Amino acid sequence: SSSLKKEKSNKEKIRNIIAVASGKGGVGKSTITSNLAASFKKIGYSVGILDADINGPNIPMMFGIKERPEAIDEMILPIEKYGIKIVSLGFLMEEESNAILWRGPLISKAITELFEYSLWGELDFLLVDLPPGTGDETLTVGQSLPLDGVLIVTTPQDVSVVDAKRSAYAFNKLNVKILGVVENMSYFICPENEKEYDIFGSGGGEKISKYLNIPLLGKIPIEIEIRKGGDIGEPIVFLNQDLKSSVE
Amino acid sequence: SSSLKKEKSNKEKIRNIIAVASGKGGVGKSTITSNLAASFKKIGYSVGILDADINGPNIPMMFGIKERPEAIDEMILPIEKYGIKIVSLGFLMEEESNAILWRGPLISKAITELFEYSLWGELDFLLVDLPPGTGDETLTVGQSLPLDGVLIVTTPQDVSVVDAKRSAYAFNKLNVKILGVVENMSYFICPENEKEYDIFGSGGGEKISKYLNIPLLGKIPIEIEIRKGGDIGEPIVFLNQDLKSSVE
Ligand SMILES: Nc1ncnc2c1ncn2[C@@H]1O[C@H](COP(=O)(O)OP(=O)(O)O)[C@@H](O)[C@H]1O
Ligand SMILES: Nc1ncnc2c1ncn2[C@@H]1O[C@H](COP(=O)(O)OP(=O)(O)O)[C@@H](O)[C@H]1O
Repeated sequence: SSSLKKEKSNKEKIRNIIAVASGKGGVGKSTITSNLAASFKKIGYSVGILDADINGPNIPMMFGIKERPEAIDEMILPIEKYGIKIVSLGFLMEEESNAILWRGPLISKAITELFEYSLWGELDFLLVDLPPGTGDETLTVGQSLPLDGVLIVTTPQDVSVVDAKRSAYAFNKLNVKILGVVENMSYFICPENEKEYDIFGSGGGEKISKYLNIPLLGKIPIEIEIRKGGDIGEPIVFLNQDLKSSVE
Repeated sequence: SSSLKKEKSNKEKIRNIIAVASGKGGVGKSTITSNLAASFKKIGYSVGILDADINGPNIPMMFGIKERPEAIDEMILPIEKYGIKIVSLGFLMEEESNAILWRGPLISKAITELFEYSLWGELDFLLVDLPPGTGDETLTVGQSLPLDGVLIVTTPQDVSVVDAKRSAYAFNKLNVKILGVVENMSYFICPENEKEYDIFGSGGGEKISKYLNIPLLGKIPIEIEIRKGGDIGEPIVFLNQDLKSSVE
């Protein structure tokens, strides 16, 4: 069918499609996706982001995007911000705070169509921001998108580690290569006295790295500037701080 | 059908069924559910928890539960810890780190069955811990369980506030009464100098309270002891700290 042809052409034009997953919510997937894309862009790669978190699309906010994408011959023209091509279901909601009340089958269809019907063009990297859990979105992205790998994000504490293992379990079953793990919110440095506080514990990244035999690609501290960047719509990497993106 | 009869008897025996939702993941729903249940228990109410976060069931870990529930005549006997009756899909997984790879319809069926086929007995409160998002779990709990209300949890920053609004939008559509909002991770008090740091911003609770015209029931600071309680399986309320549970 014509859509199969479209998907082929999309995949041929995109060198690497990498999903960003965690199992647990609120660990920093969207923040890492945004800043990783920004890092890739800064060093000269062409990058896109597909926001597959249909119930909580935060990528538009993290890039300060308020406008809606245009359609050309029934294809979606991604919105370009800081030179990064972005498509999110969040663009299709009238009000930012409206919720999509869809059950599984509709969600799955929406994700594959967002991928197939977007005019990504030539890309070195397409990052796919996943929602928490191992439900329809994860299964659809793992089964229907030609993924080259998945990056697992965890925070140091045990509840995140067990959910990250669940996510890895899902991707192993889906035969998707796990590229590595990034530990986020590793510690908070009190600005007054430079002391480190393990607010969310420590060692989660190492535990996942050992358990899955994958590289620990980086540890990112809790920094107020990182959160601010997400709220004002400008990834911190663009604000002159070098996010340890040894993921490259 | 017999299951309808069962559901009736469950609802007749349970005085209040309250869902705990947030839209965004990692804001503290499971922590608040666990500590709210503990607070209710401490003041003499009979309490149960239904962990409806099928892809990331963290309630068993937060109560340090390792054993599996027994079944009596095809009914599930909830596990009782600290006097709180707990049922979670997490109990049905062989390994803690196995993931449930179910799509929407199976998830929905599992949630209604966990509610209907558990021997809750007489309860003053049944708290239902929801996963993030407004997908199948939220829709099923809102449509199939006789909810008396929902408690919204947010953290102070904008991305949480917009997801909390999406969650409220969903519950309004489902005609479920929104009881109030709890702001979690409101600030971090640096133990050295007692200074407060708005790591995750400020004002999210007030914004939701004003936007939805619901009471702001409490603000909970970031405390390392709260996270430790979750990791060691003992809600902090039992560790002698009084979690501001003016929700009662
Ligand atoms: N290292 C960090 N330091 C401070 N705040 C962070 C950090 N990583 C993420 N955040 C903040 O935490 C919140 C949750 O992050 P987000 O990327 O939305 O997580 P997820 O996509 O896993 O739900 C956001 O407000 C974000 O700005
Ligand atoms: N007020 C708090 N202070 C410190 N840590 C907290 C607080 N609330 C939650 N946490 C920790 O943050 C993590 C996420 O909380 P959790 O209750 O699992 O969120 P959710 O259920 O919304 O995903 C857990 O490790 C928990 O211990």
